[in-house]
Amino acid sequence: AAGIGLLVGMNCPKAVKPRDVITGISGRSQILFLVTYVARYLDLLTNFVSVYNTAMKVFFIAASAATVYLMLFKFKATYDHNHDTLRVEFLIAPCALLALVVNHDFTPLEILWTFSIYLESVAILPQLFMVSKTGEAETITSHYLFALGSYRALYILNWIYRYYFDNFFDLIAIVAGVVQTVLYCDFFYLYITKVLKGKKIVLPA
Amino acid sequence: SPTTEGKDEL
Repeated sequence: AAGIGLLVGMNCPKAVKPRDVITGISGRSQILFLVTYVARYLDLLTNFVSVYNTAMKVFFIAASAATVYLMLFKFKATYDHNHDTLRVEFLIAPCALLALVVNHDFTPLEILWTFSIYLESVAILPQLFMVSKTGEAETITSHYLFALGSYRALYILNWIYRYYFDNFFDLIAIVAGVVQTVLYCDFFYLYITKVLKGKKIVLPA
Repeated sequence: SPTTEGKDEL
């Protein structure tokens, strides 16, 4: 929530003058996250867990939709098309196919949930690809990525806890969550060794 | 297995 809130805040027209909108954020990743949250939270309408659960689902969808709108429509001029080029079809298609093959239950909601779990684990790839192409990440982008990466990494601790105390585990969520966290690891290394020391992330050319 | 009803995670 902090990461997504940061992004909306930094892209919000009230908060920053249009020219200050942070560059270096991948619009493609933001679209993938929006698709992820919509596909996963369709049960908002059918399955009430708690106020917190519903509130966070609404926040995730609303904030990522706002970010996509601000980046790709309102501040389209500042969006860096040239460096945000990873083909998302090559991420969406395999996730969709895998969701049809490996899932807990062959029902529309379950398939969409599974697709969303697989998609989230690779949704950051366009962003990491863009950082490698631009060769650097703005500090605020680094904070955003760190928050986004640690969100799923912390879930791994929760899954371990629930395995030992509730004897509950969801293998699909765990495998995808581990893959997702591993994808962030090289970024975590850069974040901790550089950004926290006040430096910017500049990747070797 | 935690199908749709049992999902309580984000």
